[in-house]
Amino acid sequence: MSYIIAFSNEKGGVAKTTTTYALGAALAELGSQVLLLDLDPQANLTLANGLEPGKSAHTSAEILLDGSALQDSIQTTQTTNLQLVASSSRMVDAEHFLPVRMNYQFILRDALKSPEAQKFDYILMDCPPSMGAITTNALTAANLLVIPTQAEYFSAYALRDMMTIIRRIRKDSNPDLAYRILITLLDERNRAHRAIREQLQQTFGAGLFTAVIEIDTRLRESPIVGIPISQYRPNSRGSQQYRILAQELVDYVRQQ
Amino acid sequence: MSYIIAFSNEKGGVAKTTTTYALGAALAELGSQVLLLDLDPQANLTLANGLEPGKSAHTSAEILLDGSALQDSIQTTQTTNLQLVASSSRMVDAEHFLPVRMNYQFILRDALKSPEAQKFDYILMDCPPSMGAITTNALTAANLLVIPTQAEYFSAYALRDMMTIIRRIRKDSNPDLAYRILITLLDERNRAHRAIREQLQQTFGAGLFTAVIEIDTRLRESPIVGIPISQYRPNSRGSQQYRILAQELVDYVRQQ
Ligand SMILES: Nc1ncnc2c1ncn2[C@@H]1O[C@H](COP(=O)(O)OP(=O)(O)OP(=O)(O)O)[C@@H](O)[C@H]1O
Ligand SMILES: Nc1ncnc2c1ncn2[C@@H]1O[C@H](COP(=O)(O)OP(=O)(O)OP(=O)(O)O)[C@@H](O)[C@H]1O
Ligand SMILES: [Mg+2]
Ligand SMILES: [Mg+2]
Repeated sequence: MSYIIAFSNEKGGVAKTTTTYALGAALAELGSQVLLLDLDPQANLTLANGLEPGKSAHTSAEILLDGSALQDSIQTTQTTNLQLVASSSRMVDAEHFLPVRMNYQFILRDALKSPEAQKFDYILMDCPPSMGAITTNALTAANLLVIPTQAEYFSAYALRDMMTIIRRIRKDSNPDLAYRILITLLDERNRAHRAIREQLQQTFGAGLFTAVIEIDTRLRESPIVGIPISQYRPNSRGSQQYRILAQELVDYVRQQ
Repeated sequence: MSYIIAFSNEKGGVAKTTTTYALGAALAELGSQVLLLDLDPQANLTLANGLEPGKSAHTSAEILLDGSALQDSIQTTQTTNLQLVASSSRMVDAEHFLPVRMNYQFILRDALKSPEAQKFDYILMDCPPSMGAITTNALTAANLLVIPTQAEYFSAYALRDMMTIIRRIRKDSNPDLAYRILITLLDERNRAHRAIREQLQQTFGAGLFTAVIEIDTRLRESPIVGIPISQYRPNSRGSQQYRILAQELVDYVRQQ
């Protein structure tokens, strides 16, 4: 049984893509078989793997829109134990056309039940910064929703909407959806960051990962090279902090 | 004739909301009559004005979904010469339901032709980080598209999609749509930032504002207090740099 995680937040620019990639690579380094699923029309996860969005014949758009088999879209990456389903700008059509179909929210969940998907220990899905049909599909398929968030006012406020969305998904299509909040892009020297981080810990308690990801410019650079941070700068703060997160996640999953 | 500006970028977290608010306040300070239009379901521009999203009876959702008059949704802010149309989470419905209507992309353009709208020198629209029906409405109504962007790899790549979208809008609904790119959240000390900024200047030339907005933690703090940066910390770097941008914009509009 593969464990399925969605990385989603309506707030933009909170490191959803960066976290999906860096955590995926850290889990692969631990020896797990990991599949990355790029569900964002921006295709940043595809780009971060050194691939040109739009060049792959089969992408997540074909799975969602045409019902094509998962295995047709899986490709290898430059990282051992890490595979990818690319995205393309056609995913914009998924956002527009899926909602008219009956039970459209179960398309991805059902595609991830295939034998091919069961070969993976973890399936990590990067979502766009919107709460439409694509994100609904991801949250319906997921065991866990990871919500990357900055320790900033707009981001903290977005968590209120995210809690509302979790309640809706649990009612409509996925009663067992769990969540964990991850603080990213943290600047420990910044007073506002420290204050909001404190508030988040008080409000969410165990709903927050203990692991925190601080600002590390190496994380901006690795997508340019097309490899994950753990290969680009294995001893960087970013690599280390995502390894700690990977260990905390493995412990969490084991307890479930 | 009011001059209409859309702040849009598919890439999330690039300071669309921060720029709409800070630039709007700087133009109001110069004596212009300015209307801020919050078109994002996240309602961050509404929140930054110290208002509770969802509490306003009439919002941009009523204009787009119900065809209600612009003047019903306009409210004053704590800043002289600056008024606001709030947003609410109902705007998510606009994203889903508008595309089935004939000529849905002209709803906002037509609403901004009302006599009430003509009282304003500038109308500034904050868009969500997605390229759906709401953003199409804004780009159809706008004289100018301002694209805030970080000097980072994913953001720079998003500009390619934005150019494609501009071509589509010019063909379909707004042949005179102009654009200007604004570099935001710049860290002058960061090598990757300097390198990408250089590349953007070479690629886009005059398509780029000369003014640049650097990282200034005061810009993160002002939304918490519910007033614009020019009132919260008038002598901060953020306030000064948005005043320079306002002057460059005024000069640009005068030449049109
Ligand atoms: N810890 C970090 N330190 C420094 N830069 C970071 C870090 N995490 C992410 N970034 C950079 O911040 C920007 C935003 O991150 P990213 O694009 O992953 O966010 P996102 O939530 O996926 O955005 P979107 O909402 O557009 O999908 C990117 O340019 C990324 O390279
Ligand atoms: N120049 C700046 N210096 C420091 N922080 C900034 C600056 N500009 C914006 N910010 C902060 O960066 C974060 C992202 O900015 P903002 O929310 O305005 O971006 P956005 O493009 O509107 O995001 P979204 O895609 O979610 O709508 C916010 O927390 C904001 O307070
Ligand atoms: Mg992303
Ligand atoms: Mg915004």
